[in-house]
Amino acid sequence: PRGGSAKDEL
Amino acid sequence: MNIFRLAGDMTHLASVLVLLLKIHTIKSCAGVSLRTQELYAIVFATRYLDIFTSFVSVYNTFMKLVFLGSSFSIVWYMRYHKAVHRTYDREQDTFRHWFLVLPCLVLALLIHEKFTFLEVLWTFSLYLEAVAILPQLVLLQRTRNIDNLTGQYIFLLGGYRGLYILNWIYRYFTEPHFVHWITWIAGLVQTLLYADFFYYYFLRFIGGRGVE
Repeated sequence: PRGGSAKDEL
Repeated sequence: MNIFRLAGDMTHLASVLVLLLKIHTIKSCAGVSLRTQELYAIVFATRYLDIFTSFVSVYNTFMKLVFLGSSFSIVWYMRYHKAVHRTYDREQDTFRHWFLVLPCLVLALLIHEKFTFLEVLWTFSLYLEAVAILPQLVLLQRTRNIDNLTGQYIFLLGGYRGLYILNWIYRYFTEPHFVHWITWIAGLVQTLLYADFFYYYFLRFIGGRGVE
């Protein structure tokens, strides 16, 4: 499933 | 990017700036744990390895460079700048920080989303960040008179963690399938460490007694 990734956080 | 995430990042940035201000202008690192600062340098170095492989936004890349640069320069100042190094509480800052690094590495090798080099190190950085503040909290409890800047630094770091949890709650309800157990549990543990500290700090403040 597509969704937001925590990788775009700092 | 939501308001909680942005506020969290700005609070994190403010905490680093407060610390740099103390080191740069007052030329003092009294009450600051070098062990914690070294752990943060390791955290950012291992988490931001993807700076070369994945691009999210100019904002993200810029902030990654700021956190990498600031954490390593703080360590450099505390270790090698003569005037700053003289103010370092070396005898008090005795937490065995390597005893935090190794268990986090083992945990990252055991519990991760994907078994790849970058992914395991990214997970390791989450686990390590959760406990990296411990040497600082221990040093703080040993130091009788902490100055305003050190207190503000820790207060801002705690605020950053709290805002990130609000950010995750917001993202969970607004983004489809935003479920990240490893990130959440590590972040929650980290925030609870601060909450525990603030609780005792508050008791000390209203009771006028030392932290036990």
